[in-house]
Amino acid sequence: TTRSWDYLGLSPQSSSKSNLLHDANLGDGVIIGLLDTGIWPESVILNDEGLGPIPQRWKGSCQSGERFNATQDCNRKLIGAKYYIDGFLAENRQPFNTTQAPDFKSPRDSFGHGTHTSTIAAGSFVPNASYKGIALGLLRGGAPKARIAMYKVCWNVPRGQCSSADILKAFDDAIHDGVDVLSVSLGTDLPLFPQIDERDGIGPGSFHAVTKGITVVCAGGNEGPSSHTIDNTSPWILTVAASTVDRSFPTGIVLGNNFTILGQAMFRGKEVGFTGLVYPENPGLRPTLFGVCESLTLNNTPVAGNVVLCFTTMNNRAPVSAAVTSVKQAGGVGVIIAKHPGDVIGPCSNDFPCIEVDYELGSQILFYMRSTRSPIVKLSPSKTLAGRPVSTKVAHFSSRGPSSISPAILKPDIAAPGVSTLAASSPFDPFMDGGFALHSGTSMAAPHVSGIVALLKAIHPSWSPAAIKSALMTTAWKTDPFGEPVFAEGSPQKLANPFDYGAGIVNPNKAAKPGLVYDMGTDDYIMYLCAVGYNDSSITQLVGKSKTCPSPKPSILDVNVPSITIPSIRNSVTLTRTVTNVGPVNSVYKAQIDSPQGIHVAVRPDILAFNSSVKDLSFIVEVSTSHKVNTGYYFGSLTWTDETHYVTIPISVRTQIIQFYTDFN
Amino acid sequence: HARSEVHIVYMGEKQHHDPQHVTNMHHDMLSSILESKEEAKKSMVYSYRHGFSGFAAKLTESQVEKIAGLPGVIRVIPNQLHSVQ
Repeated sequence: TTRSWDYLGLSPQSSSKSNLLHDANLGDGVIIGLLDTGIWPESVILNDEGLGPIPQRWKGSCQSGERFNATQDCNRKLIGAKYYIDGFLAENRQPFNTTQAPDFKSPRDSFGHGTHTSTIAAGSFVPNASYKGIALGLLRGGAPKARIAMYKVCWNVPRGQCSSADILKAFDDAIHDGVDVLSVSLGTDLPLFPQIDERDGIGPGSFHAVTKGITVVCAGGNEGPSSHTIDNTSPWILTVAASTVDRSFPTGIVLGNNFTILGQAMFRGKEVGFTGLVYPENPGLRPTLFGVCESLTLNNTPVAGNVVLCFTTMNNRAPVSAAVTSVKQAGGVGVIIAKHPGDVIGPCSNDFPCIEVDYELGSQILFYMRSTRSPIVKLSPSKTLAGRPVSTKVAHFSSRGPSSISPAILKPDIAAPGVSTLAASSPFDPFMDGGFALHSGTSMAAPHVSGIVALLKAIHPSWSPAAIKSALMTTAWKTDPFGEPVFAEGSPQKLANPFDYGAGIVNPNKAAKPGLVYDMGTDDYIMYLCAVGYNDSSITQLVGKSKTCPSPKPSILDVNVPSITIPSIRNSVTLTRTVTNVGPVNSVYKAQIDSPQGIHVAVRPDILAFNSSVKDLSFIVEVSTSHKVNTGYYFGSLTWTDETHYVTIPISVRTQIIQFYTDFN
Repeated sequence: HARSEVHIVYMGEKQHHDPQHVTNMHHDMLSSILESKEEAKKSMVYSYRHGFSGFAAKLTESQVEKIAGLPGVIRVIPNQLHSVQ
């Protein structure tokens, strides 16, 4: 967060008149609940200096347990801390084993994930924070004066596992305790379950939270960049994709011919002076790939004292780890990994230099090696580059839409920084240094949005979760802060579209004054449930009131979400939306349409005039296709503007002349 | 003995404001299936009683079928694991 909040325009030192951080008094009085791996209460970023008393409406508490003393470890920043393990233990059918992976039967965090996410959302100010000197700056949460309530539901087993029975209990308690925002950086495996009987507990738990006014912000999942991988897809959830910020960690690779290449790494060891550079070439015509990072064959290569170059087509961290292990064992002093864009960089153990370059630069290094008898290389420690010219991208790992179970509801909703975020962690985190660690994931993106929601709650306490979600979506950036396009990592890299970043990159200052909102309440969610086929008795039970779905069934296209997504159009469709004026009373808005290619979009009426008695206005959108074959999705937008506010929603349309048809040819 | 697994008995919006009353109702419901209050208490993992109604309990497949047919039960969901992202 030493860069992400500045990147998003929320600098505490900013003198800008429209700074949400100042207007919201740093989120004072707002309570953010997190369902996560617990918290490390001694972290300096959880200090409660300058905070007033705990809000009187707070009904939660701190629970003592192993190495966690509720009286000593909670303060005016950390006002709630509970743990939930019974569902996890009942599932595992064996005693909780903390020998292999340490954990505590208490709210104390061993994994580090919960400490990281909670301090992204609401950590206090910590100047001069860094990871071994890189990413140096002022560390803080998005709402530095908001209070934190940790509901520990995940345990330190591989991947940080949590059971739905525990998650639901945490939702139940959080609703009772009085949190304003719930930040849930959890997901489940694909394929997904239906939303109301979703086995993950997040669907129903979040439904009850949202209908009680609590905004629920969820990670979209790390299964990208394939389409249909987005998780937490219910329309009442605010689902977050992960993007990069304008910061990178260039790491110098100087070749013997004095040509300098900048790779990326988190290498903070000593410079490796000019030394031999080797690549395990295939001997003869044998097809074995000796120089593949994940299966390096070093028998015929003089590795000791040298730097090794390898190539991989895998885009996760596994080949990096494998190459480092092999090269270290063989006495090498560094490794250069040539790879496609993929999972983000991370430090290698014991400051071993592991520098990543793309395939193009990797090939250049190899050409140099093949052109000289004794290739040499010098490796420099990583530096921090922030601002121009570093571009913004949707992360490779970030799960992509459309939603596999409700393709007419756009997911993800929005993107936020989630790559190489510096925040507090647990001392048991192997990548922690001095209390802080750089981590990546949609887990890190979600609490960025949760912090912003806390600020919005502080200045608009009466706004519904849907209004807050609309404000965030309709004002989101479609470009980076410099006006340059946002790319989506993948193979190939492409310009980002709504299935990569939803409505765009979150723009907090604009979200404070959206002009119009696409609001929703329980009745709108009921309409959604009717549209997707839930029966009357289930819906009645769910909402606690007698409800009968209209006949004919409502169209899912009419659900009042701040996006239009038409997964299947043959000729034309008509849909409705309603907007609520939250800006100046006597406002007049005009429609501006950017139609998707081959799609005609018309809006009736195309002028909306609000006054003191007219706050909500509906309009009709007519969409027709001129395509004659089944197509993929084309994208456009609809903007309502009064020349001060620009209320933009994405439009995504797919023509399907033959419906329910898989076309692999 | 049939193997019992943790299931979530989801009952939607709670019908009573008093949390203790909601929990008692959950115990009664579970007792009617397990045929004793003691068994019900042993089987119950959580009672969801603030934000919504329902409970988590260790149930066999036949118990799941019986409880799913009781009035007020929306669905009985097997416990599922999640992971951090």
